[in-house]
Amino acid sequence: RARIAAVLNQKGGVGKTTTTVNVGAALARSGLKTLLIDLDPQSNLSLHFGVEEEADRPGALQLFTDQALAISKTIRKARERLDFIPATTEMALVEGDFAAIEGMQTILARRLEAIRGKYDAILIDCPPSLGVLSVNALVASDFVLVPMQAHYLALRGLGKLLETVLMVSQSLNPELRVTGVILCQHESHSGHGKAVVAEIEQQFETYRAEGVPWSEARVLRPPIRRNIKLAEAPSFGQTIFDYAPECAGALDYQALAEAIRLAWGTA
Amino acid sequence: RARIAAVLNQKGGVGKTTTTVNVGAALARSGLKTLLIDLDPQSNLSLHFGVEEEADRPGALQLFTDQALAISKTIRKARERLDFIPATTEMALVEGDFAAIEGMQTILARRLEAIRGKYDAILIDCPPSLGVLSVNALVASDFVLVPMQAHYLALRGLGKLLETVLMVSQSLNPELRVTGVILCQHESHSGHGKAVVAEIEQQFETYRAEGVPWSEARVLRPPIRRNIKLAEAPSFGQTIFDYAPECAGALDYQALAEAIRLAWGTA
Ligand SMILES: Nc1ncnc2c1ncn2[C@@H]1O[C@H](COP(=O)(O)OP(=O)(O)OP(=O)(O)O)[C@@H](O)[C@H]1O
Ligand SMILES: Nc1ncnc2c1ncn2[C@@H]1O[C@H](COP(=O)(O)OP(=O)(O)OP(=O)(O)O)[C@@H](O)[C@H]1O
Ligand SMILES: [Mg+2]
Ligand SMILES: [Mg+2]
Repeated sequence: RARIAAVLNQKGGVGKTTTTVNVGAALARSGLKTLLIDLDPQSNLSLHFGVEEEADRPGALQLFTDQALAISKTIRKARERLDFIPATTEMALVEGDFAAIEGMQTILARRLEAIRGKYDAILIDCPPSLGVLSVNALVASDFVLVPMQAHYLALRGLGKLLETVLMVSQSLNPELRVTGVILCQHESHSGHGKAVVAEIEQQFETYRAEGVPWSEARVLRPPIRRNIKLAEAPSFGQTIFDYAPECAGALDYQALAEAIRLAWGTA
Repeated sequence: RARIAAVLNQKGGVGKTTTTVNVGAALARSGLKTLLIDLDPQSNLSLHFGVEEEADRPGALQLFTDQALAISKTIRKARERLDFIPATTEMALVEGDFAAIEGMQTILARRLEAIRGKYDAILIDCPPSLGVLSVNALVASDFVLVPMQAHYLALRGLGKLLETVLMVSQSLNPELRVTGVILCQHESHSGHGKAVVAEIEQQFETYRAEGVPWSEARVLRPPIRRNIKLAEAPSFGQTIFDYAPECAGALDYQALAEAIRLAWGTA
């Protein structure tokens, strides 16, 4: 049975999509059959694999709007052992039109039951918000991965994110656990970064009560160093392992994927 | 009469708040009486000036919810010739509850009429979305400043932003003009960056028809180089000119503010 993780931070531009693509690719390279789901109307993950606005073919939107359609019809192959479900900008309708419908928050969880046996890992790239789509991801997931930059302005969002995770764990998904924070676009030499990392670890400690979803969460290592090749790879429709397999970005994501496998007990 | 500008890009984390604070501070240092408005429920601009969640004191929310309150009651002093109106997370309600109300989109424009004579420049820090709050900013503004990173994934958003600007200019604000793109967190040595900048300039050229709001828009110079001191300054409640007046970030924002003044004809 696949381990399912939501890659989530409501702050925009921190590295959610870059992390979902490259951790996913690293897990597939290490032998795990992996599915990536683009749940963001911006559909940057889809663009990363060369799929842009294909409204005539089924994708993530149909998981919500066409219950008769088998989920397998929405799945595309990206690489060996790596599949993905693309998004379209129309997905934004789900946040609007559907939000008030009864049982709306558990649609994705029910949809993934049908394919959970076919994969070892499923990663969900979330939009930069804590709305209906992100809540669907949290309800469907076992774990939460939180990409963050070690910047002062980024700290305030962590508390709010943990509040939403707690709310979902107390209502619809008691199994939900926060694996930890992934430091993205990291500038390891900076004193400011070190102070913020210490503050993040402090926030986990203060909340570290029994029974909260983040009681075992930590800052995952290694940090992902800032590396322009990570920003270049999407324009060629490539993962970092295709584009520059020896660069710091590839080494960091490779090592991070191993750390995640260890944390999930699938090493 | 103040020139009013919306600092807007629906992509998160590009540098909107950092630009509003530091261009604002540079304009004030150059002698212009400047007002900054925090229109983002994340309230990062407010945090930058040491104001956090002061729901008991009036701020940007009351501009929408309490028409009887004089706008001057929401204004705080930040530095010499630099005032600001703080936000609170409750502002998110405006996107939800108020969106359907008739005439909702022109509230901010009407509110700013009362104080427009008291300032030379008013900058509005927008949330990372194209919803009711950002539309209010566009209706109230003369100009749009678009912070962007020169990354491939950032390009797709520009078209959508220009579409929204066109829609506002054709309905509620015919005077609205796009001043241009501000390159943020810029890595000038990167070939990828150069290719993306060329693509942005191309997008402006292809659209450059008569009568569109961006017919004179361009990539503003100098780019704002990536500089960790810009990320450190907010944690001390300081602008870059307080924190590190000789660093690259300060020099870049100083020169950019002059370029903006030239473009606005207020040099
Ligand atoms: N380690 C890194 N080094 C350099 N650039 C990076 C790195 N990680 C991400 N980027 C770049 O930073 C930008 C933001 O990253 P990304 O799109 O992955 O963030 P996101 O959190 O998914 O954004 P959104 O909230 O819009 O979905 C992108 O242009 C990406 O290429
Ligand atoms: N030139 C720069 N060099 C280094 N760091 C920067 C620079 N500009 C912005 N930053 C940092 O990048 C992060 C994002 O910047 P900022 O918060 O200004 O973006 P934003 O567009 O306002 O984000 P949001 O969409 O969440 O409102 C912040 O942590 C900020 O300190
Ligand atoms: Mg993303
Ligand atoms: Mg901001």
